[in-house]
Amino acid sequence: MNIFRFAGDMTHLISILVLLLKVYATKSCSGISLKTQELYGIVFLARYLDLFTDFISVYNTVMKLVFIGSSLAIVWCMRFHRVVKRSYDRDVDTFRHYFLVGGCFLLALFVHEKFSFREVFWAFSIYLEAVAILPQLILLQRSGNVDNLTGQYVLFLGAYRGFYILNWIYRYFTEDQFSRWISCVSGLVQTALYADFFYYYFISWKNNAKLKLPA
Amino acid sequence: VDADSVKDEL
Repeated sequence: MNIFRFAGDMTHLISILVLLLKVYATKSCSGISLKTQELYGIVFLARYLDLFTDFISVYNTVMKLVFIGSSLAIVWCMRFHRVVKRSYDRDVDTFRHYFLVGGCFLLALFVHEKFSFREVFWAFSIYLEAVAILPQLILLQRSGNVDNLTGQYVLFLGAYRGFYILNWIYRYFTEDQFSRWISCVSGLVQTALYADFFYYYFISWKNNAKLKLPA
Repeated sequence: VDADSVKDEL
């Protein structure tokens, strides 16, 4: 464990806490894409198949349970909670995310570290996580103004993989047989997708203005 | 390293 990875995990955790805060405090999920949340649920379920077989550390197991639990809880809330689901606007959350699932799974069948059940599902979860934010970013562009908590949620979610990139650079120079090119390439794509959001977030922060994404 | 290497990252 290195400081970059720990910072990344904490930033990821903060993004989830901000999202839970928004949904539970405001009893509203306006501005949140249910499709992105469903994709994250698939990402964590596909990636943590070894949850009960490989014990790495208490930290590792606890964080996996938190990530799986929170993503499924948010999806449940947005679909079934009688108050929250009323604020879900399916007319703006129209990204056909099943194409992302199919495409990433196909890619994982061809590009993986080893052709085994777990490795293919692991690669699938890495590719899917890289594009999982797309429905959310499209929704924000469509809905124009972004409320503070949603903006902070996306900001932290984008920043966490940026810390992981620093972690991979660090591990590349400090560990001899470290090769995580699947994670690295996907992580770069994932972080790049947030580039314009980071730009508009910084501009709104500098001008102390409301975050607005150009449609 | 065996490609089924234990994924120690989240």
